[in-house]
Amino acid sequence: IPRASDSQCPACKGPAMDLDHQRELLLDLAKRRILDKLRLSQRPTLNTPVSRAALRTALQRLHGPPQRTLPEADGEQEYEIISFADTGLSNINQTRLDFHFSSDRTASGMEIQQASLMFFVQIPPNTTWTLKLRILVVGLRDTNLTLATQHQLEVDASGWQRLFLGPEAQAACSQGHLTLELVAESQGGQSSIILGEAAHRPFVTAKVKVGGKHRLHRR
Amino acid sequence: GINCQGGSRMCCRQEFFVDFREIGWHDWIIQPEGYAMNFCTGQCPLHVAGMPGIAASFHTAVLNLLKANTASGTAGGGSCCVPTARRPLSLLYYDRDSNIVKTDIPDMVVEACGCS
Repeated sequence: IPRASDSQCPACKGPAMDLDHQRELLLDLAKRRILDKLRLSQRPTLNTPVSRAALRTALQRLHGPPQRTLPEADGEQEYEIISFADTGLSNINQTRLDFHFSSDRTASGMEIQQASLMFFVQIPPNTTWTLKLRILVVGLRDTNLTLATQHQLEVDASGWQRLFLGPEAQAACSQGHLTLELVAESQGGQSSIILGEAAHRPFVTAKVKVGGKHRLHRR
Repeated sequence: GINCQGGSRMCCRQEFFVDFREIGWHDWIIQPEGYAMNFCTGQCPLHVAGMPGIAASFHTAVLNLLKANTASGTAGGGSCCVPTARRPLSLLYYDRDSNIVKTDIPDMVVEACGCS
């Protein structure tokens, strides 16, 4: 934007403009630039705000300081996403977790690099619990959920648990919706051992690449 | 220096900070609090065309005057004041499913300007 009327840069044929108008133009340019680079058509409106406690807990667990990754040659953008679960109790020993990944990114070809589930268990002292994690995916022909795969883990102390999710779960994340079920082999517990209130809300962390050209997979 | 100061009319970097609270984006952008976009402005007379930054040394300016005088006969468009160094903008924000997203957007902050 030229600073004075006589400083016409050949590329900017416009007349010099007053500072207020210039500021307004620059703010609009900055907004558009950020939205374009985030592949958003407009700024998101938040339907379910996240509590500060959940935000703080999740950010403490997100991988360390952002590794300054140089942008890929073919314009891919790397993201790290934390998705909080919509939790539903099927019964005392069975907790269903639903995760939604924004269609803004799935539309432009989201490639999940790595994904893991973080959840908090509260068990009585000096006990060991067996937990089964089921990955459920929508069937090809119908909308029912079918079991894609299952992991088992032994828990002998309360605290945060991390489970790395395999290709089936990563594929479900790429499609935009992941459903997991945590089943505790009960020792007659009176309440669910998976905590879900604000500071202990289960979440999935995922490293994602978006927008590259079709990558040749070397075999 | 490369920042526009006072009445300098030569190509320089004009600092421009966008406060996310001022534009009402602080609810969905968690970090940072704003974006130092900056932009390039000012004149690029022919004898500093092609300077990587505006700190053109005397020797370079003389050489370029010679180049410009011989070159002034050639047809050639003006030289423009453009970004010569930029760095990424790291953002932590909520997407519309209230997921927390962290990403580095390359080439978003203008660090230095020069004459094309």
